[in-house]
Amino acid sequence: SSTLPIVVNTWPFVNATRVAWRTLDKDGATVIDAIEAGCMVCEKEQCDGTVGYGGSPDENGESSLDAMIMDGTTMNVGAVGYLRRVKSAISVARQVLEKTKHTLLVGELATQFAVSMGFPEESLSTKKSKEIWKKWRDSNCQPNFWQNVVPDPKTSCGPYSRPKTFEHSDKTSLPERRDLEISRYNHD
Amino acid sequence: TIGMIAIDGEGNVAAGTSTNGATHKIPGRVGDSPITGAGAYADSSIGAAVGTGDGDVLMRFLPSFRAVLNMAQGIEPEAAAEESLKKITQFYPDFSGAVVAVDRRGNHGAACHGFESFQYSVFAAGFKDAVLKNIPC
Repeated sequence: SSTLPIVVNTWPFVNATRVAWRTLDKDGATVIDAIEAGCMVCEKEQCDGTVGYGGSPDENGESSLDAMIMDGTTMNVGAVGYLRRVKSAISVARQVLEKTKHTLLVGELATQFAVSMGFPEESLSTKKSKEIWKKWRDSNCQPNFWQNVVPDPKTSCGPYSRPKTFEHSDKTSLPERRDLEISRYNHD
Repeated sequence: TIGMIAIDGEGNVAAGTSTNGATHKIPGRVGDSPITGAGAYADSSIGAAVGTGDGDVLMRFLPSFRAVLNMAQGIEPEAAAEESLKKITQFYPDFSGAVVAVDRRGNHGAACHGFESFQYSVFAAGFKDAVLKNIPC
């Protein structure tokens, strides 16, 4: 148990915790300021490769970002999904919260929104993210998130397509997740 | 992913997330992090919770929302987080994820499943620095 104020975050990202705490300690600062400042630290430090630019490349080798801020006093939310070519995802989410009456903007048009709010557009790829992607390609694109497509996604790279015949399974077994290699260094 | 909760001295609660998602995802995929109630949820009259892990599964169960609802029923944060993962593991026993919950008084706790271990970081009034909490999964 603790006393207020308090800042808590997932994973051992203590620099983010410290900055959020120091922000909260400033005169006039809000909990929204603290969340933005704390998450920004991880976006800049690329915490564990799981936050910010240059991490978790997709099948095309591109990094994209998701972020959200929720104000528990007003129940207002601002969020972005699959944000491309803009590094400050948490700050763009804050702009969605403050400058729009929407909740979530996604993809290319979220990028356009960010640019219109003054955020610079730049590549999110790095040498490291390109290496991660190349290693994956060289391993026949394993693991991946496809199923019930051809060629067999367990052994081959795409492009994938729907098989000519597909029998809907009536099996009741639970879907496997273990083979996706979700870990401390690969997670949402 | 980072999921973060902040509560000020007046009891205002906020939560947030930022992530680059799952590695090798299919282009266009979005995980739980920007989904209200999945990656994070905050209610200043109750507290807040944040989730991390396999986002495709997490977003199907809204564990952050569930943990906050549990705290609204008087359940302590750790048990609230634990319960929010229980439903997920019924369907996905090999899923990996964690939920951290904080009530409006600053009591906090977490639960995890499938990771080798899970840590979260806390900085509260009276602390000299951030403190790491280790949670066995």
